[in-house]
Amino acid sequence: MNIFRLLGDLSHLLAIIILLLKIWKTRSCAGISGKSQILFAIVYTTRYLDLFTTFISAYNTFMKIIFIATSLATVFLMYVKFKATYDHNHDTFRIEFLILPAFVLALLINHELSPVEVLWTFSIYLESVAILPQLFLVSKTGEAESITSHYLFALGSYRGLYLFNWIYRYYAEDHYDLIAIVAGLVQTVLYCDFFYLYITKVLKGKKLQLPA
Amino acid sequence: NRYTIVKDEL
Repeated sequence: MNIFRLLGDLSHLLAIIILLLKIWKTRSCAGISGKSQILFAIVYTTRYLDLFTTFISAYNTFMKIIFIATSLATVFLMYVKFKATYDHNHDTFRIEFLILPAFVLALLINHELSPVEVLWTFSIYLESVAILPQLFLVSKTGEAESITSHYLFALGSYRGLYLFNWIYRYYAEDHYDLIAIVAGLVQTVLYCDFFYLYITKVLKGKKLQLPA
Repeated sequence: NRYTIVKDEL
């Protein structure tokens, strides 16, 4: 464990808490893409199957359970409890266009052609693009509430911090994993445009509004 | 071994 990874994990946890609190306090999931949340739930359930086979640390097990549970809880809140507030008219991204290519790519490019390894690889590929329906929703409505922006910033920072973690591990532990690194790079790049708007607008107290 | 090293990440 190094500081970049710890900060990355905490940032990820913060993003999830912000989102759940926003939905719970406002009793509404307006402006949030249910499609992205479904993708994240698929990402965590397929990646953390090793919970049943490998024990790494109490921290690792605890975080994995939290990520699976909170992603399922978010989907439940959006599609069941606060279904009436869900913005389904704008949330029209076709997630099969992300799921299927991620799965095919995982079958083609992986470290080992075994079920658990392919599912792990699939989850890494899918995570890198899972935010696209959310970014699509924001671009369709042309704006995002501040709280949604904070959520996106925390979520984007998480993989960005992991990039520094991988650079650190490359030098300190002589370890690297190209699948995770390339996917993490793609994931972080997808947030760049949003990061720019967040820093130039949201941090100055303005609402995130896209140019017409 | 990649299995023990990378799988410790989240």
